Amino acid sequence: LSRFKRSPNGKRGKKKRNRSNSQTSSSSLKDYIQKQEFSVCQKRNLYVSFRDLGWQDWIIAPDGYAAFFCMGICSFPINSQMNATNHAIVQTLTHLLEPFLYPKPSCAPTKLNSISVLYFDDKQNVNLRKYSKMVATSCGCH
Amino acid sequence: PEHSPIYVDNHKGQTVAGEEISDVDRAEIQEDLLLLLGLHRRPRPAFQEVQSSAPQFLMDIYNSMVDDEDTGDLKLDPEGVGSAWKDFNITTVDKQVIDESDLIMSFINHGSKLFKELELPRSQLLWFDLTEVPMDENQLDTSLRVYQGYAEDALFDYQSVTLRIFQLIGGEGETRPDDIQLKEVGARVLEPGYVGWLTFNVSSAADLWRMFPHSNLGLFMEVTSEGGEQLVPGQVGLVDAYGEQARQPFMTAFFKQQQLKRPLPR
Repeated sequence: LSRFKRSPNGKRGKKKRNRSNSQTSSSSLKDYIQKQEFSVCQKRNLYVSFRDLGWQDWIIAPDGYAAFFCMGICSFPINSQMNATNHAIVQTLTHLLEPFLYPKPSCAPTKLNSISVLYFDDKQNVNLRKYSKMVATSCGCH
Repeated sequence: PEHSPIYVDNHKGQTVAGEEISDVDRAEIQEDLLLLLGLHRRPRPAFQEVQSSAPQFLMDIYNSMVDDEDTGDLKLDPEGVGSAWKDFNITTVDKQVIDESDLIMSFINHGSKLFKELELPRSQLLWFDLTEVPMDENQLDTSLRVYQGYAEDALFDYQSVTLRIFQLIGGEGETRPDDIQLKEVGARVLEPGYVGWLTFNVSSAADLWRMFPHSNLGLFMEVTSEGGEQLVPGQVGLVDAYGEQARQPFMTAFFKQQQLKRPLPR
């Protein structure tokens, strides 16, 4: 930012910026850090309970499953984010250059695991079905 | 049902029940989950027999599955930690089929309740309902499992005994004994002293029943002595349709998705 917004008399500009930064209170900085912590790209829990849906009369196992989801912002500096790919770094830089043209890298699953569900059908037959890529085991910036 | 079916992260490392949702939202969530599971509607089984052999087989497989670290896919535990290997006599070939399958269906036997007009011992009739089998799945293999326990008689001491599995073939709706033909689909000379499951490949019969449900007249298990004398299965320790629930004959079909399905609309 300093490279693009540098004023003709760069020293004054720098002083001004420093002064404005120093005026920021310590409490607001703490808030900022906390906010960053919550908004950073990470895996969040989301449990779907078959039992609470009242489906235990046909689903034998499991009782439910931890679906998880990825949530958070992939913002600069990208190296502080979880599992950022090389492409995510390039995406971040292009976003910084043209924020309205190029989006930030997205927070998405980097590893997906399968689950299996054991259930009865209408004819009392039992089915074991595997569902691939159903559980986000880790998230990262893409 | 008064609880929320969705539990979410509260940002403090805990998972808590989501906000209460309306009946309309709840119905939509149910519909979305059913679509995700590849079902058009919620199954309504009339009764559940979790203790019988067919569900037990799949429960054992379910409990023996582990995540493949490289692919994230579910595979049968290579160390054979689960009981499926031992209890259901799962071979290395079976393991390969199980690992490849996307869907495994286990069918309970309805044979004794059907075909009352057939002059065959009803305890030895096997009939499996394949009407719920999805047509868009590739059938990899279908196997019939029959349990051999301890023999009551000492028949094995002086002669060999054979178990034969026949497919009943007849015209559409024909269940008169004269119109029924028996086609052998598998045979096994019983090993004296063996206790465990015997596996027969019945893929060709299952393929036919899947394509032409009306041709499904089931299977018949016949036990004969060396001299051709017909025996009651229980005499040589075989469990028939009237035997212990957990040891009754059952059929298992293994399927793999034919191609990548179109993305779900929701």
